[in-house]
Amino acid sequence: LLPSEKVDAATLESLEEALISADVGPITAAELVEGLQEAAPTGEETRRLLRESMVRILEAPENGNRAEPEPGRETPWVALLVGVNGSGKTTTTAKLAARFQKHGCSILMGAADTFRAAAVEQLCVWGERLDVPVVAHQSGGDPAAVVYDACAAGSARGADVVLIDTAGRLHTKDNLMAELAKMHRSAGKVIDGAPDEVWLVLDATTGQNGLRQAEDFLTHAGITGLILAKLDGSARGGVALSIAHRLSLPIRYVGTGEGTDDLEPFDPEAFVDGLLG
Amino acid sequence: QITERLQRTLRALRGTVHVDEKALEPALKDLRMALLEADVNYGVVKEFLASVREKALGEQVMASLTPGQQVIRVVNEEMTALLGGAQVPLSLVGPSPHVVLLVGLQGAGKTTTAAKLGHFLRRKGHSPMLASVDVYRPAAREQLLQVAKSANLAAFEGAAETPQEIADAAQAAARKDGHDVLLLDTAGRLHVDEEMMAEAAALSAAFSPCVTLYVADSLAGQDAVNSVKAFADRVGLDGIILSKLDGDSRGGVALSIVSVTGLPVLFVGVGEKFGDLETYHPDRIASRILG
Ligand SMILES: Nc1nc2c(ncn2[C@@H]2O[C@H](COP(=O)(O)OP(=O)(O)OP(=O)(O)O)[C@@H](O)[C@H]2O)c(=O)[nH]1
Ligand SMILES: Nc1nc2c(ncn2[C@@H]2O[C@H](COP(=O)(O)OP(=O)(O)OP(=O)(O)O)[C@@H](O)[C@H]2O)c(=O)[nH]1
Ligand SMILES: [Mg+2]
Ligand SMILES: [Mg+2]
Repeated sequence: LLPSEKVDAATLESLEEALISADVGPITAAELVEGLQEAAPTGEETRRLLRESMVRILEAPENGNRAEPEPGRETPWVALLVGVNGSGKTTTTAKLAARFQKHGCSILMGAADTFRAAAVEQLCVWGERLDVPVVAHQSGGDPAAVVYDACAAGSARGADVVLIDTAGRLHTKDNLMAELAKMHRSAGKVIDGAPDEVWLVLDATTGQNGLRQAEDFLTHAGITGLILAKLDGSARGGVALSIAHRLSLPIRYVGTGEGTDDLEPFDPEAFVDGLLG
Repeated sequence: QITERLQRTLRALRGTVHVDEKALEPALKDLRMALLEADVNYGVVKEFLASVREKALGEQVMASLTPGQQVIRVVNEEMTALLGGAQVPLSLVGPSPHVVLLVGLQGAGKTTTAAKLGHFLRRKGHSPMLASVDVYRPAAREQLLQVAKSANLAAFEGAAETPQEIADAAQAAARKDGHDVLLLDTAGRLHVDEEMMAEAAALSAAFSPCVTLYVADSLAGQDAVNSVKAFADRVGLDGIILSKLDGDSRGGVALSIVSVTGLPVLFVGVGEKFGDLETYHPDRIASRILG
């Protein structure tokens, strides 16, 4: 295939296969490739045009450029970490604490997973390692009360940042989604306008169910963005592209390992390169 | 879902006597889209469609079915057969205590599954002991102790520091206390993490598990076959446990894993409590994937 010839069907099909294999999803993949066909690029333009269309999708959502919390705030900036079981919420909470701490912020974490075995202990280990206080209650307690207390403690201490870890929950469980809505309201009762962000932590290995997760967490928990965890594996997290496209949600960070330094601000170009392989 | 869509597409076959190749193509195109949306691996979908096409065109249309119904029946049969027709039991043979090793990616559900399996085995008359060799994740061993306690199961607790030492001590304790099964919960690991895969392989070599089970997240997408293949090659696997099937994931990963590895699915996880483990029914998974 000469670079200056019109791209052929086989090349388009292999691009579509690459997108599907990266979990972009068959419908989004077909739309992206159809867009290419209409633009009728040459062989060498094809990949560049595809990259650009994907980067545009990822840069489009509005709150993608919302600022990170800065030290010296009047009231605490509050974020809730939510998502399905095992996606990486607790570890991500610790990573965010480490990151904002490096920026000079004073941090407090809320251990609002009062359900799972050793969930509070897990976050407390991170709190000790980072020298960040953790607000926690008895296991089995009301998670909304932990949210309330964490926000109140943050306010009382003049903390810049309050990060709240929540229990994993499948979006199909109405009572658990209602619990999350209640936790959201609790934050707002203590601090005006809280939470500032509600971030869905999505496992990069997630398939098309990720779109269902995002839709339901948007409806019930008012998520304001995504964090894509476990991108250090071979899964490329393509469903996040579909989520950005259909729900106009920004990807804020990516998780690249199990340590507190393994968090990076989202880079659309690098992410698209990863998807296209 | 898929069946309804197929029925609509296959109406073109109404009034025909044979499954016509040309009329079959739009149905297969529809089926391809639906299977990919259900997270069945791209390559597995290709193979599946090829075998459906071959069977649908090759078969004599049954008198009782329309050609359209015939195709749907072929799809269902092929899917169920691929998913592993019969139920395979957990086979514990060899010297006691039988070591059952649980492996898989981070967050798949191994620790929770260890308690579920222990509960299942005890109800079958076994005396299991649980042990965690996850020395990495904060409070991992504490989590294992707590889930064991809530399920009223024996768990190993000791001062050992490395995975090999812990497993050694646990094995000795299990033997001494008369347990016939030792369930070893391992740390989540990436199949691209050479060091961690070597650790898992070394554990397997040292303790010759009776059964090594891969816990697979049923929410997973296209990449899942890559990790399970790597675990099968490096560590050796005897079976699969599919977790989080209480969600609304279509579970296409089940078809991908089974057709690529040939391994049986032994159990499915349907919740967070130790009782939330069910035996695997391929026909139920088939109808879930086919919507
Ligand atoms: N490789 C890798 N592992 C990660 C990453 N983020 C989290 N993990 C691991 O994933 C597993 C689950 O992480 P958790 O933080 O406990 O996940 P969670 O969402 O809080 O889980 P639940 O509270 O049980 O729902 C742990 O083994 C983490 O170390 C990541 O970016 N990369
Ligand atoms: N809904 C549901 N949740 C499950 C199921 N199995 C496990 N979980 C949840 O998934 C999350 C992760 O489970 P763990 O047992 O900690 O997973 P793991 O594989 O041991 O994680 P790592 O040790 O970090 O690799 C927890 O919140 C569990 O309660 C299941 O079948 N259904
Ligand atoms: Mg957690
Ligand atoms: Mg574990």
